[in-house]
Amino acid sequence: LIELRDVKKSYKLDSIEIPVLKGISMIVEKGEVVALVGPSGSGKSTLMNIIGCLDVPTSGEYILDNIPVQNMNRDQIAHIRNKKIGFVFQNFNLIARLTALENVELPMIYAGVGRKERKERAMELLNMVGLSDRSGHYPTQLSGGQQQRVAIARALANNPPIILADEPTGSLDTATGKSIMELLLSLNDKFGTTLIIVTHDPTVASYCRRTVRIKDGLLVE
Amino acid sequence: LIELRDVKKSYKLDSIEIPVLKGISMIVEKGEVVALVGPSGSGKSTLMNIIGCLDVPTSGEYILDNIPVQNMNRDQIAHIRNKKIGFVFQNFNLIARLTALENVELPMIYAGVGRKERKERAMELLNMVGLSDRSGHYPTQLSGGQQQRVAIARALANNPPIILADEPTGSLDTATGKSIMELLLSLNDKFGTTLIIVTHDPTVASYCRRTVRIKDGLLVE
Ligand SMILES: Nc1ncnc2c1ncn2[C@@H]1O[C@H](COP(=O)(O)OP(=O)(O)OP(=O)(O)O)[C@@H](O)[C@H]1O
Ligand SMILES: Nc1ncnc2c1ncn2[C@@H]1O[C@H](COP(=O)(O)OP(=O)(O)OP(=O)(O)O)[C@@H](O)[C@H]1O
Ligand SMILES: [Mg+2]
Ligand SMILES: [Mg+2]
Repeated sequence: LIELRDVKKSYKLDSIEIPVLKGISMIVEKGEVVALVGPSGSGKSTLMNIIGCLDVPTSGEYILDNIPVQNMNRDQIAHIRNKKIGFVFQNFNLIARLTALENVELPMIYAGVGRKERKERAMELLNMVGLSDRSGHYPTQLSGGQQQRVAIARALANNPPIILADEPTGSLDTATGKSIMELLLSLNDKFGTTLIIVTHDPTVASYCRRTVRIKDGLLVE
Repeated sequence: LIELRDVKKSYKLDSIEIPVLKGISMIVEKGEVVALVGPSGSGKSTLMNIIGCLDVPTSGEYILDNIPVQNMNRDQIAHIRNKKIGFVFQNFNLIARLTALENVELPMIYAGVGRKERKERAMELLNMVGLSDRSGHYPTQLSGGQQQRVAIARALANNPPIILADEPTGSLDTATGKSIMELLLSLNDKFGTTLIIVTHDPTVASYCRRTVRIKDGLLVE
């Protein structure tokens, strides 16, 4: 269960303060599939970074499974980032000196999964996103859409109960995008995975059961 | 005038050869507006890099304004990249230690434009893409869509006769994407700028007068 109470976030640039989130309150139940939509620059990635424990709000409260995140210690936060939440970054964030396979293995190395098991799982995940023939490529040897699919496979590595995907089909053609959405939805069907998906694509939003709109840092109905 | 004759491109990975473009022949007339579409990994960016003189074909001929590109010297190529062709990269390729304004100024610095004139032009271009209030931000202080719009403004800096845009609206919401397409099409109306636009978005392709489809490294009708 994800609960935000009047979450605000401002950045400081020189002496100017830039308010980005101006008071977001929302609840996402376990097993929900939610689309997050809004204009470029409206605060979607900022909100996802807070929900994913990658950034902290300037004020307000974030409660994850009934525990206030601001009361958690470093180890608890590290556990959440590695085991509880899978994150697909908008700019992929692949490690350039690792191959596609190694990028997908990385979360499993942190989670202590054995070598043989993690290689098999990583190959299985690359296959699920249509890239079994690119496992030995480095990110610079992959197309934009292929890099995005490696980032998706990596987010699924530890089969986390929550997946936060920031425009997961942005670099994909319609058909490839559809197969990725079907993969994510199948995880929700099979394991009850909670999905929050930022998208600019109305078709992707239509796959989700609920749509949350954000504009200028505030939710709009 | 852009003319490709049986252009092929293969990458070498360890000892394996990966054919990516398998024989592309096409002509783009001056002032045309062409959409380039195809599945993820089909060779769109590879083709655009060759047309933009950022990469060379493994075999085949590329003739730009009646001059074979393989016969050009370094200075001629540098002139084409700086003055003749504006390129919007799929992954933006902004310089991280420069502000949005400085990124847009960069092509004009290479072209020898005076300081006052280039600052005014750069500000005007940022305004045209809706980012006049973000001119002092570094790329990491901008959202994904804002970075993309800075990359678009930079490609227009020297008002080049050819613009190659690799998924220019991939990170933009529908409304922002529409205003960017209207900006590009207005350049075609006013100056006769030739546009080649890679896209996964059928709406963007519908703005173009011609659509070229690519699949597995070959053009399909
Ligand atoms: N340096 C490289 N070494 C080996 N293979 C490469 C290299 N760069 C690209 N490729 C391969 O070339 C193919 C075409 O890549 P390209 O970037 O042109 O695709 P694309 O059509 O732009 O796809 P997308 O829509 O995902 O951006 C891909 O299968 C990719 O794996
Ligand atoms: N480090 C920073 N310093 C200052 N401002 C920032 C910083 N990071 C982001 N911003 C600003 O915060 C606002 C929200 O950014 P965010 O990345 O959340 O937008 P978004 O909704 O994800 O947009 P897009 O659809 O373009 O990805 C933007 O206006 C951006 O300029
Ligand atoms: Mg974003
Ligand atoms: Mg591409």
